[in-house]
Amino acid sequence: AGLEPGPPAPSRGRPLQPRLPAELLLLLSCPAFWAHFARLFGDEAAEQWRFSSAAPDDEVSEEEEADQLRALGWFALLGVRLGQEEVEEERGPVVAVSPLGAVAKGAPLLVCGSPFGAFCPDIFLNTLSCGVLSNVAGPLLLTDARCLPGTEGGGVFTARPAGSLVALVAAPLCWKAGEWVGFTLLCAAAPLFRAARDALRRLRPSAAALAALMPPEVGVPWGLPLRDSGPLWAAAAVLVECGTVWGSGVAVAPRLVVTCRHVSPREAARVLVRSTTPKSVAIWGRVVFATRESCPYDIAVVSLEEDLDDVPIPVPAEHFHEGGWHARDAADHVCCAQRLQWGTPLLQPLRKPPWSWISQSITDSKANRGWKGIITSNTRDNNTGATYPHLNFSIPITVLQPALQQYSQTQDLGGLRELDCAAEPVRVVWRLQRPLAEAPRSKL
Amino acid sequence: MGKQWGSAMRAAEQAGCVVSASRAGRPEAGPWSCSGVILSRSPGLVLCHGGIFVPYLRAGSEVLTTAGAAFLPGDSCSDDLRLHVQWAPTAAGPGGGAERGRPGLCTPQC
Repeated sequence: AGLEPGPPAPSRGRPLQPRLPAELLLLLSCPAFWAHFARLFGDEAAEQWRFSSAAPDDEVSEEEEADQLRALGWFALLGVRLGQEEVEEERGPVVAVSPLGAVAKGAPLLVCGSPFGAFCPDIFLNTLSCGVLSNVAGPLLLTDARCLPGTEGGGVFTARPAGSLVALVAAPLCWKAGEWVGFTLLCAAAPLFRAARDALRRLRPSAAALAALMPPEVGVPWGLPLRDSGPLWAAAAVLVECGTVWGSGVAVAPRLVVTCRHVSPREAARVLVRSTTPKSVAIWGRVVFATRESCPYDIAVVSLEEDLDDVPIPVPAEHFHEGGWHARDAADHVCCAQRLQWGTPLLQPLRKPPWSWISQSITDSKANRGWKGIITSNTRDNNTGATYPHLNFSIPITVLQPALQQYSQTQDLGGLRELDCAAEPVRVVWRLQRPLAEAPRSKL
Repeated sequence: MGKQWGSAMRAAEQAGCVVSASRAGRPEAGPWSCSGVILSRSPGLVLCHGGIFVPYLRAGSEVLTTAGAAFLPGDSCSDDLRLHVQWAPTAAGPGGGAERGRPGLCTPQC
């Protein structure tokens, strides 16, 4: 699950508690969650989004799919009939809840769920997976922690304060046009418990005592504006729109942005660059360079018509060392601020860069700060059609930096043009195919 | 990073549970199951995902998208709904307590 091997959790190795009978007290939903969901996914592109736990080519009827979508933001409050042993267990709330907005975007999160539900709890009960709070839209949250079907309803906790409940899993898998997006949809816990208290009081007086059992909110009081600060460097991630295609870009100078060639492939094309931090701006620019289609360095360079004021320019890293456990404690965490460069309008209206925490899977975790590089593509298995957003082809900044600097200072494209002559080993990696031992013979 | 997760992992595992729903007398239909969060152990109170209740809704899943529907009472589902909750032994409960040194995983028969 991508976590540090720590001391075994106390419950492992002993038989699980026997299954306890329970009764449904209440089905509830969070109106604000639905309002944001409808706003983000309710427009004409909605039919390309699927939040089903089944893979796109699984046999799921349209009716089942519609049922799953209707139930996506609904949760159930159950009363559990305890046996004598359980009655003697400690009383009082088991969890404390983080108020909405108390957790900053990018903060580490821990998901605790049971993949495949009750299928094999001896193995899968309380499986842990960590990630970060990738994006926020009211009570609708995104995390890049990996979740599997069956973890719907699982708790999402903070590291600090330790074990505070932030949200519950609403949809572990998000599919956009048949591609798994790699983010999990969450419903914030605090608004959900407020809805539960309200519903219990309205249902019947005797249920009011249950309202008092809802876990308390601990931490920043309700009502503060959502903390979306994040580190300054994330502001360098901009959104690049070229016609109907859009993707990420990085501001490398006040009037220079690097993006992917597949976002703006044609030199001289006009593109619109948007930034949201420190303030929302939209500036036109023109593609001054794009590598060839066959080049593994899938990049393009945009020159802007105005300055991107006050956007911090990232400092390029100089060294890369392959990561390893022993370096972990000294390692800097590597984060990725991206607008989903494959053009999916996730959280489009917000246009804020979602985060992913990829320090375990990147090729370098050496304690070097700075801009490591650009993610230009995800790995796709052409046989199954699955895309793996956590397995990326990235271009180290040391490959690009000399040419970008030369162009920024002299407007000379010479260094950038040389990128089209990438060495064969780079091509092999990019294609994920071994070079053929010998050229294929003609069948004529 | 490991250090920061220690107590959060324990708290998360103590709060985790799994919920399964089936139909009385018709075990072959389902069961549907999901994960949940224990809100209180005594009295027993759990919050889980609502998706596993859709097959039991008396008025069908359309009731979930009725305008203004923010909650539905417990009797919105059919009488033959059977629910079970399972959670890990607590560190403090009977049979609980930390047994260090034993391998964390075992290979039970699923």
